Amino acid sequence: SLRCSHNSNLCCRKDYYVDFRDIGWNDWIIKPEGYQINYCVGQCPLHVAGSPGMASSFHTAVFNLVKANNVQASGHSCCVPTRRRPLSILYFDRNSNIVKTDIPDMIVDACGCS
Amino acid sequence: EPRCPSCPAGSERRLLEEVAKKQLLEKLRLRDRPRLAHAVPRAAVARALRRLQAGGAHRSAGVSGEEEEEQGYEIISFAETDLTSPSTLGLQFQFSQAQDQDIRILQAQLWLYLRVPRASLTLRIFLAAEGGAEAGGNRTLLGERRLSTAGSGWRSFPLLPAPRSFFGGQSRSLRLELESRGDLRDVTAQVNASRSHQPFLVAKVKVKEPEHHVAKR
Repeated sequence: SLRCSHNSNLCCRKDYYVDFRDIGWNDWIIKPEGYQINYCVGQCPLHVAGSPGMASSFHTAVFNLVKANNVQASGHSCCVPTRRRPLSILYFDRNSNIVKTDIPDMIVDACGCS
Repeated sequence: EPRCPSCPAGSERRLLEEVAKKQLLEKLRLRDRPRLAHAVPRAAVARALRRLQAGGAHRSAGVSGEEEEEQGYEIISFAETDLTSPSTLGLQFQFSQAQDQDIRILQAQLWLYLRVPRASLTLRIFLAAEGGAEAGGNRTLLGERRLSTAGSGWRSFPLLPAPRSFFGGQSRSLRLELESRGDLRDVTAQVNASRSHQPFLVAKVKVKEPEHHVAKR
């Protein structure tokens, strides 16, 4: 999985951190202090389509080139999250109770082409 | 208009903030953010939670609650798992870069949900170098435990002192490997079957005091 850089427009993970103080939510969310809202962006050329996590080895790259040469552009490939992780959150509910919960699949860890 | 190249533009930032708000409210099943009638000071909440967690019985003699609260905190990290071979299960822990303070680890415990399939299972825990066994990295044996079927369920394994050196370094990724003489696929199936059985590590840490330098003239 790639992290986005200025050198490439291939499918990659873009990192962005939302600080709860900036949006005025730090009064009811106790922990964490912010949310890492990563997202996937970039192009998915045919030779990397269907390989979440991108070409991981020489053999995968060759396989994908063969696939790209044989399969005509019949559909679209999208840059999507391929791995996510949960977010634990501690907050006040509307009755001022302190609630701790784990929200699955909240943080995008890796991106790949569908 | 010149701007910081790594900062998202204003409209993009606002969009991302709105997406973050919407996502959090949806997942917490809230229509709107809770409005608190009386603002609770963050320090008071943190103190109350630490007191609740520590409990009166765990306080060591001679250390007041207030002092103890200021001394340390707890990191809980959930593992990403991978089965490198039928008998080896890799556990990868990522620590936030925000925790780049100079910290000292006081206690570390690995929690695993185990269902022992046969009469017994001998489990060995290793601290693996970056890249794990696949990369031919070195491994340090942290402990070995023989488990019987009666011991199925959540089990904790103390890990100190070996990971201490890890927390002293720059790396924010810790890899442990579980190995058994038999097949670990049953254990892995348990781990993967439910998020509520995800292995986790609890580390009690303390922020290191800055060293006092004495100048001599």
